Amino acid sequence: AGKVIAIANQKGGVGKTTTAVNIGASLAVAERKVLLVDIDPQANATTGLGIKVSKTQPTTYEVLLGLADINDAVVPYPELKGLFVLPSHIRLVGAQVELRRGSFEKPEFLLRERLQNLREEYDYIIIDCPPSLGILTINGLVAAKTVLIPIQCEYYSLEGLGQLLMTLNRIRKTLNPRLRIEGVLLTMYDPRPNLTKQVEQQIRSYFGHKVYKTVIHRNVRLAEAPSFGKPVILYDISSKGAQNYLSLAQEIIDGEG
Amino acid sequence: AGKVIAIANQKGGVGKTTTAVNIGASLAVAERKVLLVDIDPQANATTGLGIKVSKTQPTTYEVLLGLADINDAVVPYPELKGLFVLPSHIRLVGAQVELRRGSFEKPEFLLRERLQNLREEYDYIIIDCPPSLGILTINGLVAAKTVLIPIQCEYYSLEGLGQLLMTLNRIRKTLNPRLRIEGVLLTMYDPRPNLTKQVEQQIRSYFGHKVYKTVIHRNVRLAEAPSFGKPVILYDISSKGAQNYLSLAQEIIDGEG
Ligand SMILES: Nc1ncnc2c1ncn2[C@@H]1O[C@H](COP(=O)(O)OP(=O)(O)OP(=O)(O)O)[C@@H](O)[C@H]1O
Ligand SMILES: Nc1ncnc2c1ncn2[C@@H]1O[C@H](COP(=O)(O)OP(=O)(O)OP(=O)(O)O)[C@@H](O)[C@H]1O
Ligand SMILES: [Mg+2]
Ligand SMILES: [Mg+2]
Repeated sequence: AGKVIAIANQKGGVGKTTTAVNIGASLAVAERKVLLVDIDPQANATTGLGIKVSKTQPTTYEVLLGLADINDAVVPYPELKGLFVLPSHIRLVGAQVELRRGSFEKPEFLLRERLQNLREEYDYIIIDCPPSLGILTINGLVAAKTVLIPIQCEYYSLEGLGQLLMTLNRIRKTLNPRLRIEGVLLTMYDPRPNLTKQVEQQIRSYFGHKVYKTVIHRNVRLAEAPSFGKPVILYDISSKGAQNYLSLAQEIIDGEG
Repeated sequence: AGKVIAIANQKGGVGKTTTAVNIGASLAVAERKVLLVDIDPQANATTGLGIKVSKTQPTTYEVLLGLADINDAVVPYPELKGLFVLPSHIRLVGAQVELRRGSFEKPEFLLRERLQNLREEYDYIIIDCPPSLGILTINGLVAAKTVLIPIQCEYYSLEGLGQLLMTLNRIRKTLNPRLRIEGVLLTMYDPRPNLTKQVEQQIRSYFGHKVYKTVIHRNVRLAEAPSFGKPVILYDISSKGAQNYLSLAQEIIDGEG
């Protein structure tokens, strides 16, 4: 059955969406069937793949609130056989208040329930979370079996790790006992500044072998690709960014064992 | 009376905290009295100035919920006469649920009410917002007279602008009719990639003269400074980052007229 991986870190701008989109695409190229679930109201993973959502089209919002069936909301990514997307839309902002209002008995479990029947159909389900520890990210962490943590080698990113680990522990104790760390991914890596080395050392000494061997280097092709609605492997396969994400996907596949 | 400026953009990692801390410090150096309000549960502005919050110390959380008086929570930043901070703490995450629970008649106005009596004491009140459009950012936008929008010249940042403007319009209509855009600030600017020029052109054609003349260039000194608990002007006054933020503070002061 499909492996469900949440891409989460409440620190903003660390490369969650870039990682979700490009791991999803790289796994699809490796002949896996992948569902990319966008639960960020910013809907960056959705627009980063060039998917335009109409007013009447069902999205993560309708699926979570039970207004639409997930099978009616999932769309294929036409340029890559094996890659499918549950698109998001800004109206998902409204769900954060509605989920708390009390009409749902266990609002944290909604995404998990919606994905339940799909797990047999996909090899991987990748969930792109927003930059917060609110009800949407909690839904992602409860639905997932593992969490992949992208992190920049900078001070504020390091500061935030403590909060994230506390949240993961809380979720493991109360909502999802099976939740494990899939891995910690160094992103936007620039080997030149001292700061990078200092922070990297702290991350590796804390997480040890959980830190992926693959490091995602800062590479402008990764920032350009979404403006063309493509993952970087279709935008520029020869780029450092594409090579990094292909090697990361290989590491994830090797871990399938 | 003091000018209240919110630093907001729901897109993560665009330089909100870096801008709040360094504008605050640059205005203090120009002999203004400045209060930096941290309403992000990540508390990056607080730790970025080396402020350690104890368990019993009142923070934004206690002030918002009425558990402590704001005058007991504000602390001076010892290295710069004129700079004061209302510190945040991770427990502020809890306020997002408590503010919605219904015990407050107008939860969106709490920060504005708490700052009411301080406005005479400070020349500027700078509010650092979290990367979301939830109740904490709304509190910041309702308390503020103007909003300064930091933005990277990248695709996802541009995508998010539409949502931010929609939210500002909604707040102007329902909660804070005086809310104006103080300015749009280009951050982490790297003139080399085509992407930068393309996005910059779109931002300037949309916002016109609202875009600050000062552009904040990508400069590693800005990322290093918070690990020493200092604004960049105290960490490395000769750096490009320090020069950029001093010139931005001058633009803001020139606009006082
Ligand atoms: N390795 C990289 N090299 C260069 N640019 C990158 C890299 N990874 C991401 N970016 C760019 O940096 C910005 C932030 O990345 P991204 O939006 O993926 O982060 P995020 O964690 O999803 O942000 P948010 O917290 O808003 O959800 C984007 O403009 C993206 O294109
Ligand atoms: N001009 C710059 N040059 C280089 N690094 C920068 C610059 N501005 C900010 N940074 C670094 O980039 C990262 C993101 O900046 P920052 O945390 O200020 O953004 P933010 O919008 O406050 O993020 P969040 O959405 O998480 O609140 C930080 O590690 C910061 O040190
Ligand atoms: Mg994202
Ligand atoms: Mg911040």
